[in-house]
Amino acid sequence: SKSGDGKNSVWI
Amino acid sequence: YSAEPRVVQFVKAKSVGLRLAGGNDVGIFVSSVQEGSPADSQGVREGDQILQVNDTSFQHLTREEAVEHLMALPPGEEVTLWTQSKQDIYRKMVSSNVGDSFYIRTHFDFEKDTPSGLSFVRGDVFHVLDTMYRGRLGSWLAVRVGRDLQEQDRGIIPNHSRAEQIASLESVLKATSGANPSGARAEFWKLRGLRGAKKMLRKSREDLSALTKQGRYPPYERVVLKEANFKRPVVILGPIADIAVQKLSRELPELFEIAPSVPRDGTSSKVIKLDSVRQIAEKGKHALLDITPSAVERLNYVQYYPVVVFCEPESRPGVKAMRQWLAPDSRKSSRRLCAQANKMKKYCSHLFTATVHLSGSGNAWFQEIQDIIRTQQSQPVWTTAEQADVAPEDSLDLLNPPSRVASGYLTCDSRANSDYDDTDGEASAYTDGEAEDPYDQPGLARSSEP
Repeated sequence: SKSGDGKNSVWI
Repeated sequence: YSAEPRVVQFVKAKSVGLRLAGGNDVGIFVSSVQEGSPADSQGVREGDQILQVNDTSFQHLTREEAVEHLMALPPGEEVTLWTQSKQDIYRKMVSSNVGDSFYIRTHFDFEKDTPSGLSFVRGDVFHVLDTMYRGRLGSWLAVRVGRDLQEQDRGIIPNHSRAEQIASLESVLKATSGANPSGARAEFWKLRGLRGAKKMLRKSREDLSALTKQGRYPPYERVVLKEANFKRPVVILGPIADIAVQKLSRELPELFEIAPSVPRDGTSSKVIKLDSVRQIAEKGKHALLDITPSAVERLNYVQYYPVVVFCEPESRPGVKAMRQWLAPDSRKSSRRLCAQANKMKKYCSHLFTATVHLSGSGNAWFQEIQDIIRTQQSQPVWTTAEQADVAPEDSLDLLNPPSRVASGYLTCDSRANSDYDDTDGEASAYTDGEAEDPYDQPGLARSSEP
């Protein structure tokens, strides 16, 4: 398992 | 639901308007679409896999690489996306929280600068789990992989571009700080051996650092775990190493060959050229090497993965009896060989692949060495990911391409090169203060200091 939701936090 | 690839075209505004999930082997997926963005207006939806952007395939990119690629596209320009809806895979990926997953070997030393950071030295292996820790660029979430292949501590390490900066800064500092001593005296101390564990570690790190520059290793090298496709070299350590090596090459010449040592330019010390290790491996044989512990580290670093077998003495009389039986003509001192073995066990055990206990009589130890080598040969080792796809017959050249290890050599352990008087039972046999040295090389220990 990982910490965070596994995606970038800002729009790219 | 549709698995049909779709082509989507739009003009990039300030951003494309996407969040991405996944990465590496899983693929890059759209995890959310910004309302009213050009991507939204063209029907890009959560769960779409992005196969390609303009001319760039997104099939094996890390999430960081995919994000950096989309960010680098200039606003106002046309963007073409190849996508396919893969809702089932996307859902599985989200629920299992997989994504970026790959292994790297580091080629610089790093001291952590935050509590959640991981310090490492060159040669350490990490399993990278996330290339955008907490959704931001700059840090990777990783787990250290131990020598036993067990996953150890977890934390953050610099991302690829920060690693580049740190590694290049490190090489500039090394070059200007005089950390690499030169001149005859420095050379003497280099040859004189590695007196303390600390000194040895530092020297060995300097050695590896020079190798990094020489070979232009990337700061992070992608690696995979696989069986070596060549016969790994063998290093036997301990009080009967010389006998073991002779016996292996004599009794099993089709499987073992002693690597020749040659004088190092301008000195009386001997070295083994990496190229001769390669040549023996090319013959399908294990090269038998008489080398120093720092040379073992170097061999590991250049991915020759030596099998290091330590023969542990049970008692000095036992070793003496064994040597008299196996090599009656040898004049080597059992006492010194045992003392050296004990120092080696204390300071170099991290380099040992396996230990053979020299006890009892008979040839059990010799069979055990052979079994260890056979077993180790079938164990997986960390191999450069780019090499993994290469046909076995080509890979030995890649193992040691000239650009990587231009003038590679290994420092020899002098045990095999200088037979010294048997001084068993003499109280004053130690010279040159070596009794205090945690580790030394006996042949060199007899020489006087400059």
